[in-house]
Amino acid sequence: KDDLVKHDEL
Amino acid sequence: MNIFRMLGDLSHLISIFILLHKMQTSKSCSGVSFKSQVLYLVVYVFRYLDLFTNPFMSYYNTLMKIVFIASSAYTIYLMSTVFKPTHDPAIDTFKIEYLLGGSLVMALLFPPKWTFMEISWAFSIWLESVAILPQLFMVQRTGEAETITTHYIFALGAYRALYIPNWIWRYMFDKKAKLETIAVVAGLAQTLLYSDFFYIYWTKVMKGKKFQLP
Repeated sequence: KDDLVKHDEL
Repeated sequence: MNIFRMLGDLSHLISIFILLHKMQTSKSCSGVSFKSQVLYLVVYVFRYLDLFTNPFMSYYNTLMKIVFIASSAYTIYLMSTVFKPTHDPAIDTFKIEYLLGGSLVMALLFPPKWTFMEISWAFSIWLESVAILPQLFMVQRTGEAETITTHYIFALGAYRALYIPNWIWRYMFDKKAKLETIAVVAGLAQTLLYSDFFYIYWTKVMKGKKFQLP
């Protein structure tokens, strides 16, 4: 699972 | 992108528009907590450091981050210059040092990773969850609020509240997404802080009555 949620969500 | 996330971000944009519109039309920032606005600027600056470091997410993502930082800075600029005479520091007395300190402690105790970027991200998440407190405290002190101000607070609260169904959605359908425990816990806490306000907003303001504390 990638870790990008924290950079994607505002 | 799902419907809840979209509505949440839209709600955030609307809240900014309402706040600026209120100040411009009434030529006043009375009833608005300067301290909460400063906290929001700190939140966005610390969270969106990834604008410079991270791989590019999307034009939407970059644009929204810039809009949130810029509008937040602009609000503070207006409140500290043009509309300064209409701001009453005597009722905006919440001690934000505790909020800043508490958020920093939480970020240092439970960082997602031991890097400056990750700690500053966690700090911004915790700080956002409590940044509305000076504003709610101010409403409580005066015992009432202008209807337009309550629309602002509602839209801002709805933004984070809508992220909760967004996370449930991602958990169920977005198999690639790794949910951030800190964001979810802080998001739930943030929504909980608003619950009293939401209740009064629904029972009074939505029925055309003035926002007044019982």
